[in-house]
Amino acid sequence: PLQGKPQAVVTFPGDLVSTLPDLELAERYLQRFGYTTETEAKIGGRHVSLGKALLKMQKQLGLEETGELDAATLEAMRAPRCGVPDVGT
Amino acid sequence: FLTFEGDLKWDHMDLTYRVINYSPDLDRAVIDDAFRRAFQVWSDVTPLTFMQIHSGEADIMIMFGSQEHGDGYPFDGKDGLLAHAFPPGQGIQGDAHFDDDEFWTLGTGLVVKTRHGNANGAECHFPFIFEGRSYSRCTTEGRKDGLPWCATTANYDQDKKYGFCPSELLYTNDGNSDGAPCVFPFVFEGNSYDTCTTDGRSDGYRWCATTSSFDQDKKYGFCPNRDTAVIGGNSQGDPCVFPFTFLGQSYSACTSQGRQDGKLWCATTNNYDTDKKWGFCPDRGYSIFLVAAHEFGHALGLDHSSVREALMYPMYSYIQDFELHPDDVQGIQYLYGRGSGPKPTAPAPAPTEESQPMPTEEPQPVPTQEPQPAPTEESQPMPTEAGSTSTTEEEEEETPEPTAGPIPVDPSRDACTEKNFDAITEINGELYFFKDGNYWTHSSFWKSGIQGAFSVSDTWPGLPDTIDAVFQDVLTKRVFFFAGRQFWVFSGKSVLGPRGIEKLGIGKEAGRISGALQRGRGKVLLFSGESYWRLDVKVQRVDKGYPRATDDVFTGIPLDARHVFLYQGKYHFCRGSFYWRMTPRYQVDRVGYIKYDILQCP
Repeated sequence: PLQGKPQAVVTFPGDLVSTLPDLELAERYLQRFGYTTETEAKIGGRHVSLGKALLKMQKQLGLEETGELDAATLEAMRAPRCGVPDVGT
Repeated sequence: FLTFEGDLKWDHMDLTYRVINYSPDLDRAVIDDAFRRAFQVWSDVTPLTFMQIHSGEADIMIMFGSQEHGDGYPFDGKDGLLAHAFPPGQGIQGDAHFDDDEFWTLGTGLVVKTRHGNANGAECHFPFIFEGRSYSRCTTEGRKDGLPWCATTANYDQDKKYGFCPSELLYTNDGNSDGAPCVFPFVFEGNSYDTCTTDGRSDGYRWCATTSSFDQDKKYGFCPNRDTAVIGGNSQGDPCVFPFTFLGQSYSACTSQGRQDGKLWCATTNNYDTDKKWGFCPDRGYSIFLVAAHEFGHALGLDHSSVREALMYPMYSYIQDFELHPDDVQGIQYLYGRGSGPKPTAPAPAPTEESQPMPTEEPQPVPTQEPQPAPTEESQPMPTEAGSTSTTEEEEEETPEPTAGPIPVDPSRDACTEKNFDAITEINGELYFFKDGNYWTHSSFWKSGIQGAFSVSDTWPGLPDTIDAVFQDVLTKRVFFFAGRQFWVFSGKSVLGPRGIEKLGIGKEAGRISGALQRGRGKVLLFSGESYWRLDVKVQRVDKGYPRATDDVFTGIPLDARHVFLYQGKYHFCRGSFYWRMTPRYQVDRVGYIKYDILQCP
């Protein structure tokens, strides 16, 4: 049976990441862990650089290499992990 | 594996480490022990030694902190980033930092180590029975002094074993009061406080005065977390207050109402609607041992690996009986050479490594390990692309593969018409299906479909017609066959056996072996009935502490599986015409038909 009342969604004070839109979360993740840089994003255009960076990340983390922001890749981006970058110094 | 650019490594083997501060989530003895074991992961396979020091500059300085904690690489609240570390070198190089907005445990939930009482510092046992009631938290019931306590066995009424839970009324950490408990109320900047506070601090740690006036005496300590302390939110460390009001409704337990991510939270005052004070409720948390072992790998010079099962893989996953992956071993030995092998250790008690009985109250210095003679440098393989198997060094000499392909005995005998099979396993990347002295192969790689039926006795002479289980040792490529309580070991066509499985150390309770899972590092799990043993293939003996109950680790799969095998990196449990597929994270990710999904019969 459907629930009686629609679920209220509250923004809790001090809650950080969980409400970021997917694309912004992806861009932050790819830059933070060295898969792309801000300049690359500017030069190549958002979509192209994202695709390239996603492919690099998917290969590095053993995900299916689609170059797309698919569900498995988003799940990986939300997974708890080490803060050391995967690429670069 | 990957190392940092320029193969950054320490120029000496006898390293020191120092724990600068401690998370209030765990008793400091538990944290010290976890860090000691995390370093031992690496010292077991290299000449490296690690000594804990308690003052001055150590090679590896370890600290807990939240958000921006002084190095320009801020953490991010609960979940997300868990920790980070710097490659070997001076100053901050070689240091490891842990995000104290995480809930630190040993990976399976709250760890409440008791003090005093009569249980020698044992952990609380939840739930426990006291005066006929069940408690899944520490309680002040039965006491007038308000000190929370718990039983350290399931039944206090029967066993009378107990200890006191962490609380600011019992002790404080660090500060300048030698562990003295808080005094409430106390005065700070003219205000009166009757609970711990973060006022006056920017790092979010809760503290209290240990006299009635901090303004006058300047005596203070940090408050340990109670068992009901929340994580993150905006009142980290404060206990839940039940009942609390949220959107006009009363809640007497943690809830995920109001959230889309399903995480449980509670208010830390009795009215969230007016006070807006909240935090996440304790969950399984993150194993400080596993995360520390990973970060210490960085501190020794290893970068992230793309091998999913490796310790140096960047994402966290909880593993119950942890073992260092060959990829990690090759990486650290590329930098520091081999050690002289694992140190002889006293026989461990039966429970899992994680629940080792805690050391005595005072943290023990890491036992001084005799400096190992430096191994002569063997020519080390150069690291290539992460995960490239070309860096893998076979430890055992290769056993010859059967070279000439077998000739089908009866090509018309169709595997798809067989009602069921005796055994299924993967050999050299192909799946083998055994039945009544015949076998078929199926390679998803070569797309050649099902090949056979071939004669078992042609390929492996001397075997009986009915086989219960088969597995191939990943390192030596030898193939082990089981039938009843007998087993055979084939290297190519040469065979050793039959021998009784009691020679492996498997008791009479195992009538037949139903399957095997290769676990890497020379270990294979052998399943029988509802239990499994861990076989050390090199010494052909099962490890101490086995058998264990299958459903302790492998949940959600049939306990009476007829076949258990590893295929394409995932565990397969078969019963009847179905199979359950489980990921290395012990999650069943697929249930399907053996014939249609695995054999791909039409």
